Amino acid sequence: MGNGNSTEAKESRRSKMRQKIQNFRSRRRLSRPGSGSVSGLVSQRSVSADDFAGIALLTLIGAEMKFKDKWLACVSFGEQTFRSEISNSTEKPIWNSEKKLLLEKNGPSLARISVFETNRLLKNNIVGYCELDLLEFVVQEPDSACKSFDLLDPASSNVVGSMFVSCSVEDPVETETCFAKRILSIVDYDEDGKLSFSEFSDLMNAFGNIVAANKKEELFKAADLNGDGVVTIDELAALLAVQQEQEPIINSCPVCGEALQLDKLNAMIHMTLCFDEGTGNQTMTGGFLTDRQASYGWMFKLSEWTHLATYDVGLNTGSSASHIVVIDRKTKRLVEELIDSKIVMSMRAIYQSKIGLRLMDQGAKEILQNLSEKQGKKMNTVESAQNIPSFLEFFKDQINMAEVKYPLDHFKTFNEFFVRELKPGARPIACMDQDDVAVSAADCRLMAFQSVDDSTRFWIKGRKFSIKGLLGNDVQSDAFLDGSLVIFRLAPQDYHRFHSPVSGVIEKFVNVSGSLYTVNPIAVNSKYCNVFTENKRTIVIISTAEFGKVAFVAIGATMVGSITFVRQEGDHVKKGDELGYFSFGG
Amino acid sequence: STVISVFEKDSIKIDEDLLANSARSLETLVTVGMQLAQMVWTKAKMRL
Repeated sequence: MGNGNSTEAKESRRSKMRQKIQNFRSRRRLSRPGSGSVSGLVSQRSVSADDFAGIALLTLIGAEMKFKDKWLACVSFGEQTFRSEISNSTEKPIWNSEKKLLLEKNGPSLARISVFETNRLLKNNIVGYCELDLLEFVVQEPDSACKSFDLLDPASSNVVGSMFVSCSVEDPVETETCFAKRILSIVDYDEDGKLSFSEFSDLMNAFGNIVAANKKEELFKAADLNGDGVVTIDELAALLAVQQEQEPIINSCPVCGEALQLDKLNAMIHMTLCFDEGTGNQTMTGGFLTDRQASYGWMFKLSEWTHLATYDVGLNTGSSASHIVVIDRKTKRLVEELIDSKIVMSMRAIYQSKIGLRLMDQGAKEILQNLSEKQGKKMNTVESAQNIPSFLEFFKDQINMAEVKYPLDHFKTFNEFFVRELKPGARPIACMDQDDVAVSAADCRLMAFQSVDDSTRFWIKGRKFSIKGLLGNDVQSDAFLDGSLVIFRLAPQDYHRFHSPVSGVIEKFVNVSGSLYTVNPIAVNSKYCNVFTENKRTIVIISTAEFGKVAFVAIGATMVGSITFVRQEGDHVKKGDELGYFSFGG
Repeated sequence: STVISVFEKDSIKIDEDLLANSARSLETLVTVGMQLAQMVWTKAKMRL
């Protein structure tokens, strides 16, 4: 019996694992471009004819590196990332990997190519990267000539190799013309360039079209001018193009099966990209959001099976929260935020469970306060400056020392470095002469909501959150009730000074004492935790001619709990002016 | 650390891309000085 049960249990475990793998594969498939996942892919966004610039064919030809290894290349473009196969062990990897990418006039145009040395067991290491503007590339190199780009070391910007790339763009009209021919050729089983009625009928079924048989016949006969029972693909393509305009007959994608409810242009874009994905013409693997994800070794993938839910945009709440993906506004590319896995684990344990928060109530608040004060003292010692190089190494491609006002040896403590100033002009202020335009108050990860309701629906999950709670009892909050909310979250590597988002006069400062919970989204997204209304904070009321009163709330967090203002009540501030900074301390 | 700006109801029109990302629970990486929102004229007129 015992053995039997054990065998059954093993079988059950195996079957569960198989099911997980199956789920992984099917979800992975669904997250590919054109498959209609929520990963911000082509099929989800409606592209207007005015915005459509064409479909670019990008080819990663190869690279020249300075040492031998097995190499892997990733392309990040907009919200998608693709990876090549792994090369042989060589200094000159050749991939010849192709990918078709949708170009929109106001969409992303900057592609980032990263080259990784591969590890069998560990995470692959990025060795170099380059960025190229695809729109510029195709204008400058219309013949899809191979062009080389310097690969830069993310830490030092030294050149570590060369990348060879080609790119061409299909004219939108050409894409449309080719499209109908292409879909018809799928069912041209005998490849004679002609379609029989049965072949045409099969295609209609694949498109999910439930039109009556007589409608199919009617269409077919219209194209079959000489009545010989077959029509050329060119003839039928022309007819289909017209017909699709009047009464869409393509209802679902024959590759991924997704219902196509968008207009003709979007259906065409979806299928043009999806067909390549499905027919194996493309040699790059998709389904990743960031190049970090695409570079993970197979050991990571094992854990990915059990944490698949984490691979979506933004932060997933609940027990699955472990990665944060943010979108870079400049490049329109997704970026994965670096958080130490141990910190993630502890934050989940503390902030996403009732037990964790209960423990927090029973003395842990004081521990956080003491920890922050202790850390503040430590970071003000001369010895703490030794931590600066390792900090820079950890965030190597995210801190640009070239824009910092002083050189590294200027900073005598870590805290001095942490509150580093930037060179004048490093952060241009948008519409400087127009006070009716508000600007970002910090280098940060930003969330913006037109109403408080939206903010609680999409982001702030603490049950006790309210504007009154945020601003405290000493601020007249009636004017702000149901106002608009912008949340600027600073990550450790960010420039830690905050600036005025508007021009006006500082009316008053109100200090509210409180806890020093983390302000990481893991806590903000927890229904058990109310970081914004319970943390230590300073509220500044700025009176403006354009926006009325604006409440500016600086909220301290674990370890970084010291809030310093460099302005005073009555000061007139221009938007973009520095207001103060956060530093290590309690 | 975090900064939150609260604006009076109907006083600003936040940029569409920021709202769209936020509605997907997706934070947007921005730098100091990037455009955030514009004044809403009707409310401002009443005030002025």
